Amino acid sequence: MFEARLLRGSILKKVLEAIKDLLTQATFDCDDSGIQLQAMDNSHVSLVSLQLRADGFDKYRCDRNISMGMNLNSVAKILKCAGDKDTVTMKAQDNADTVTFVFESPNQEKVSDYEMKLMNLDLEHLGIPETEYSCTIRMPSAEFARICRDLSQFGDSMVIACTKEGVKFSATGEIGSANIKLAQTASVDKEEEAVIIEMDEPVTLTFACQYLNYFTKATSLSPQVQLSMSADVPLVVEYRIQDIGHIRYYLAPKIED
Amino acid sequence: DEIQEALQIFFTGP
Repeated sequence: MFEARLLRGSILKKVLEAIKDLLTQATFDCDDSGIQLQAMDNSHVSLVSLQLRADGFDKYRCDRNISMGMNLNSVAKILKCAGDKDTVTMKAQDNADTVTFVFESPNQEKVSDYEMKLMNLDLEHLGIPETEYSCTIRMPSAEFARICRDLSQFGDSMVIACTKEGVKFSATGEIGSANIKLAQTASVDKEEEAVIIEMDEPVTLTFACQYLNYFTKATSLSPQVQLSMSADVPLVVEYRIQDIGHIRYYLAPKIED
Repeated sequence: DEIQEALQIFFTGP
């Protein structure tokens, strides 16, 4: 039997909002350490890696490892039926072909359950090599979302250039060109609002704006976002989910023709 | 123009 209960049910709602536009289906791999999900988008340009640790749930039971293939649009529709303050429980019998979501209102007066058929997905798991990144940028997630939204109006691609002075986001297109420079925050009094750059080597890479805007759907999960870059390897955009895990997006760079 | 790389060339396949 698999059962995972989360008082902060809104986290699951936000996680689905953060991945459903990028992925149509994915497998939730559950074991006694928690829930993992790893899937590439249909074009195989980006990859989502979600981890929700067992100790972040208010109750977590996983008698036997279980992989549940799900249509993420369906899961998103079901989770939209949960209130922001509801407790959400996911449960499934061993080798079941359905999963049940139970939503309990804060005062326990309303309890809803939704049963959904599971899918047989033989999604390939990619090996993501541990990488020492040349540049790591931590910044407010809302700031990053704003930059991606603004610059994607100017062009399909965004250049991210990280140096010791700071990080510059640029885009050019028909209507012109745009540059946004963020300096490293000097006095870090409020960590969440700071721009913190760790740089071993300067790095400049080009990425498709469309995917970056999909990634920023995760903004509500964390006040900060962390960008990790090295020459000629995929960008990592990471949103930490407080006390339970993270969602990481990987995006392959674009190269000059 | 720029060419979009695919992830498989960076990450080991299954």
